[in-house]
Amino acid sequence: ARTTSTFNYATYHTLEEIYDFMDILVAEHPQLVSKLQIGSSYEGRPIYVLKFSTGGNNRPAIWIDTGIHSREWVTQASGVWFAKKITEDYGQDPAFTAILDNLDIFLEIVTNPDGFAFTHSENRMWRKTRSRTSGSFCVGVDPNRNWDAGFGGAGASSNPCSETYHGKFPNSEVEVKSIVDFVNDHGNIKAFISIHSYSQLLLYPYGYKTEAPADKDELDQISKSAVAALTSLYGTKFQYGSIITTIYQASGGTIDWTYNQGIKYSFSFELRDTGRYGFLLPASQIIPTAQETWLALLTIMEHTLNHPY
Amino acid sequence: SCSSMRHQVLRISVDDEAQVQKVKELEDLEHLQLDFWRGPARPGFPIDVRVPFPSIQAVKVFLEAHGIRYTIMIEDVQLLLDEEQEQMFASQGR
Repeated sequence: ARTTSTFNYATYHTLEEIYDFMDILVAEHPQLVSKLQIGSSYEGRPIYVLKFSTGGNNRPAIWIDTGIHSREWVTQASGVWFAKKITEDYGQDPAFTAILDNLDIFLEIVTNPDGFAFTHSENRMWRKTRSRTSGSFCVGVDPNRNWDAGFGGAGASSNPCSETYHGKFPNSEVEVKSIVDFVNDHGNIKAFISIHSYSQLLLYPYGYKTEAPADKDELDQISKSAVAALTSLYGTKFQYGSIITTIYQASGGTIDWTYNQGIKYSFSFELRDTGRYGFLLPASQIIPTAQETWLALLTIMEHTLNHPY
Repeated sequence: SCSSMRHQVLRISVDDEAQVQKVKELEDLEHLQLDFWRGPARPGFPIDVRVPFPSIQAVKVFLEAHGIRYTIMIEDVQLLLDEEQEQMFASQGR
């Protein structure tokens, strides 16, 4: 596609096509969008984050990432759709314009580039990073068990061959470390949203411990509103709650670490599950999935704008 | 890839914690090479597992022996993968 208007959002794309899309979007909206490289993956691929900003200096910001588990293709595809939506709605939708007039948005579409490339080349079902573990012939770490929040506890595996292998030490995966460094350097991220699929859930901390987060009531209320907004579009039913009470115990997770850093509005989505396709959600479902998820994201972003801390 | 030929994805329904634990036992049987798409969580929460063809019979016998209900969510993963690839190529062609 030579413009983001001719780009096909209703199909899955390769890493190269998504990276091309980013460059085209930046070229089309140089005043609004810039592309940052926050690191390089284990296999040397650039790790890009799109920054949406209308000015200011180190404004409070919202982080959204998709694709940290590479086989969850509807999340990267939704990330591409979100990027286009942001450029379309800024200046058009008053509520969203108010958000971007006061907050920056960072969007990492392909959070696990090596894994994503591998799902296109070798194994569509690949989930983890592609790092090598000395002493094991198994490859990869679960990037959502590698964060320094209850690292190595229950709900993660010490077996390199497991899909939930937590890695040798916290932040051992460059894909995770790149985000950790970015968040610490920025210092002013107020909401962090990590997007997965599939289970139709909106989750908040904690996963590694049963202790409720100090802001549980507020996070629960935001989740309720966000899920209501999402469901209002196509009737897709979502559950919400803390990770450990809603699904299972999972240690070393992304939003447990971000919440422990003081980023109060830390959430994780699990997108659509039609009960028929699992990770192989048909491409025809990308846009409706992205549309409904955007309504939930808007709810969280508006709350972040209206409740500075 | 041809390695997913006749892999099935089973959707398992667990009614109580004992059944959840039973399915977790399956997770530990590495030789079955199971790939949990939705892991064992809690009663009432669907568990989806991709089962390689050689392990299908053993898994179904295990589930039935313990009275654990399941349906076949995906009959043949490779067919869906092929459809996905065809859809992508057709779209790129357009």
